[in-house]
Amino acid sequence: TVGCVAIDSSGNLATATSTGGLVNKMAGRIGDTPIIGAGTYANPLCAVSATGKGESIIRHTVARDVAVLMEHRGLPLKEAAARVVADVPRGDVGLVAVSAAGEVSMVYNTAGMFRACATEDGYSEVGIW
Amino acid sequence: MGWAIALHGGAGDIPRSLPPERREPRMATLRRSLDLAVAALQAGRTALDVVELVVRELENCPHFNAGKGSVLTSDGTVEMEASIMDGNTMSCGAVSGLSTVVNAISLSRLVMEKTPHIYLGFHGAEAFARDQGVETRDPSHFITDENIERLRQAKQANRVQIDYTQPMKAQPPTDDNSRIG
Repeated sequence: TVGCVAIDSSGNLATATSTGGLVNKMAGRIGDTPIIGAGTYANPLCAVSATGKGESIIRHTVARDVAVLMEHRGLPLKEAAARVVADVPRGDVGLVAVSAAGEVSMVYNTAGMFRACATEDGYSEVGIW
Repeated sequence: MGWAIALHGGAGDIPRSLPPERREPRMATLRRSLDLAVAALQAGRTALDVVELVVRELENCPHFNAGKGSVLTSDGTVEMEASIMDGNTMSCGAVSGLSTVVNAISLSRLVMEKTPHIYLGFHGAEAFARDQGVETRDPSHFITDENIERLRQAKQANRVQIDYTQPMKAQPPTDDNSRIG
């Protein structure tokens, strides 16, 4: 799975996710990536792209839950994302997200996640573990 | 506030022992994709354009599980899927079951912008792709030797794998986690 989230200089948020799925999956199996609210979600508060075990991500509506914690609990992005990932079985999920405030979160409960980020104030990061 | 971007190339049991010849091509693509995104944001491109162009870059890299380099079904075929969403308008598009479309993410954006629907799958999505004139290739274009080997190992171990769960060696799986999808 690959994904990207962004906020532009005008404050617009967007997310995109694409995948081949799981090795040895059954023909016709749909994962979390194309399910809006599971692997991919964006609203005026945040944009989220998830990766990992699709069945678990769908069950926990991961991407939408990040937005819900921000919207209804008033949590900042990093805390919302960390809380959602902590509630998903270990080894099943990673996500990248940005908020309308320009916050970035890259969090996972797997052994690693190929990831990268950059912000206008000059911060950037590329990592695996 | 200013612009911000984050991208991923998949999560899973990525071993810290991943050899440089498998790690470096992926890290190089992450850096190249990040540079592309930063340049586009600095040029004033919209967030929607930026997320699409980054995912296209990652789909076209055979080292990531999407587009070229997608993993294989138990039938040894490729079934690609993608989705895109605009935060301000909540518009979104999604596709599944693609076997010939080079950039599934661009087709999902066309579903969002050119149809009254959100999600098209399988032969309907393939027909829409031909109707829209997006780039398509023979399914064999997306299949790599590495993923043929991964499918063989997964079948041998009789399990599905997350993006980077490394196939277990001969010994039986030590925990349930190693047998998950």
